[in-house]
Amino acid sequence: FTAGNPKWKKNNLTYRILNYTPKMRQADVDEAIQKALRVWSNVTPLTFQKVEDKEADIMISFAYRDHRDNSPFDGPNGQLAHAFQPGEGIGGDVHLDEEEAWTKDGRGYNLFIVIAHELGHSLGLSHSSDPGALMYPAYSYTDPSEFLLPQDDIDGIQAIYGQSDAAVQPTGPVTPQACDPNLTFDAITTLRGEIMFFKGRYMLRKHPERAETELNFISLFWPNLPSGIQAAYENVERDEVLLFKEGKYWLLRGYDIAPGYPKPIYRLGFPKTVKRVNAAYSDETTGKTYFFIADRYWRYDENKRSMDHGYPRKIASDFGKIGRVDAAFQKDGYVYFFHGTTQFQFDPRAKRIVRQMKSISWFNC
Amino acid sequence: FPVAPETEDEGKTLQLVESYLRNFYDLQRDHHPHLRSTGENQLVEKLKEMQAFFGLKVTGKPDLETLGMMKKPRCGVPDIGQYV
Repeated sequence: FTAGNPKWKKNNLTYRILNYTPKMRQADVDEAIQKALRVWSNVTPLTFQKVEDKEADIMISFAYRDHRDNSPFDGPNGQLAHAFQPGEGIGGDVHLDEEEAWTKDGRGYNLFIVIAHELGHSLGLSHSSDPGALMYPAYSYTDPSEFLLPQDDIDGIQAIYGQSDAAVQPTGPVTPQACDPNLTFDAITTLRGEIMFFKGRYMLRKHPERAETELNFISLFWPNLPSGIQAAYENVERDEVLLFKEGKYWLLRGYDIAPGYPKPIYRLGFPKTVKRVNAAYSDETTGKTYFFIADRYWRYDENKRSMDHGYPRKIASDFGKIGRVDAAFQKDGYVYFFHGTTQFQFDPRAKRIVRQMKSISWFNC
Repeated sequence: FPVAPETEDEGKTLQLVESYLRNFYDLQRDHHPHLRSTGENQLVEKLKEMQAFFGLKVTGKPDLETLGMMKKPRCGVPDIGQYV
């Protein structure tokens, strides 16, 4: 919250777009602003009405260097925009640095994301220390089509203006905490000696030499990858990682997504009845990759680049009581299966589970 | 004499740290850097405040991670206090 808890005394606010950046089509600017306003009106009783030729509560403009508000912009990068807390005159106004590369996608700086953040200030919110929050001070790109207002921001704005009038109260994603005992994973893979744990739009990154776990948006490294990766595995020999979501998969060569991806998973030999992959790991000694889907698994020969015959088989019959597999990876000869908050360490030589741990055991909690 | 690169970097680093803390953490402009005791204390305190906010290791020193965060593009509103 902003010191002094400033808020608008009314719910029906007005906004005006004073000028446009030449870097985007006007229609795209209008759309970005309307979408940004809906981020806040969807979770509060607030409404926003566009006005043209009079003073509005929220005046939105693109400004250049010193624009006479005692807060000069600093050219490309650095400070992207700022906005003023609710109040008369400049109160509520949003200023965007004209020298930034404004876009409507992942290139440069996404106008929708930045304006949605600044409108949070216009409504009385200050910065959040939650790295996943919209009100976190540093810019991070999220695909606007996948954007959901995080719970941290919903809690903040509703503490000021109350809940929305919607019958069903909207909720938002919560930022994963590495030492949360209830943490589960969508997918896990090794990547050049590190371990990547995928969760929603996040990736928890664990380097064997570092005690801390790093939390990043998937989009920070791979803007073209969707959130919600469902399975992943590393082919260590080829220095490749495959990432799966629904009927498609992407290929990372080193750290970069290879051109020509995503491809349909059926290219790997899955039957059309298979709609998605839950988990996967690759055994670099045998060159066999195991795909887990519901209660069955397939085995793929990386050298022949085709599925082995005689599959699918029941997971329980060959891996024991590990249930459905959310995520899996192999490290130092053992396979680690994740089911909810439980993790099983499986010895493929002895063909049995040798240990059961918590899902967060890798994070030095 | 040409300035040794390290000292030049240090100068730039200090400049980055000071302007960041001045912009976003209310570091007073006249925090008397030449009076090592008070000026340095305030800068260290502000740096710690910034590190705590971003969940970085609170060292009071401009370590790599801290400088990395300071170089990230961001919103111009301060992280503490009012913006009027």
